[in-house]
Amino acid sequence: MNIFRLAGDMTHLFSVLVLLLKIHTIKSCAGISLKTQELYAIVFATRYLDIFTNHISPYNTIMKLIFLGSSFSIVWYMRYHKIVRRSYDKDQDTFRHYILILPCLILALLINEKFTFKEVMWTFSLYLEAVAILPQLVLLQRTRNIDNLTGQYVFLLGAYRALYIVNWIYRYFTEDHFVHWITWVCGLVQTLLCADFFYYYFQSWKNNMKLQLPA
Amino acid sequence: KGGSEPHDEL
Repeated sequence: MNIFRLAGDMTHLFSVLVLLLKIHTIKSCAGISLKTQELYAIVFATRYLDIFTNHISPYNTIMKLIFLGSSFSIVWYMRYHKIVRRSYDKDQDTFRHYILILPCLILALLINEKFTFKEVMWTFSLYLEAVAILPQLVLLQRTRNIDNLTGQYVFLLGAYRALYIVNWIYRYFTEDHFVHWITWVCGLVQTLLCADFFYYYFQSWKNNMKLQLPA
Repeated sequence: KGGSEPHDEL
């Protein structure tokens, strides 16, 4: 484990914590896309199928449990919690899941590292994770007025994959380990999708102004 | 060994 991987994991963890903080303490999920949250729940459920069979380290197992538990509980809060669900922007969050899920599944069946159930599911989770942020970005664009926690959530979520890319480069040069090109492409796509958001995030930060996306 | 398996990242 190198510093970039750890920083990436921590950024990812913080993004989830920021979101849970918003939901738990403010009892609001305004500006958060349930579609994106449901996609992440699917991503973790299909990626961590090996959680009990492929033991890497206690760290890995605990983090997997955290991501699985948090993603499903966020979905539960947004759908069923009697106060939280009232703040959900249902009418604005209209992105349809299957437009992303179906192509990712087909692509995973066609392009994968190995044609086994676990590998296809693992590849599917990578493809889906790369695009899962899209409903959230669409919602941000529509909501216009983005609160601080929501902005930080999306920023941390985007930064996590960017740090993973640095980690892959580092591992490529320092270890015998290299990640598959599928992982590279997905990681790059995922980061690039956030690039536009990053730009406006830094602009608002630099000018000390409230984050707003252009129409 | 090389390669990305077993998947040791999150």
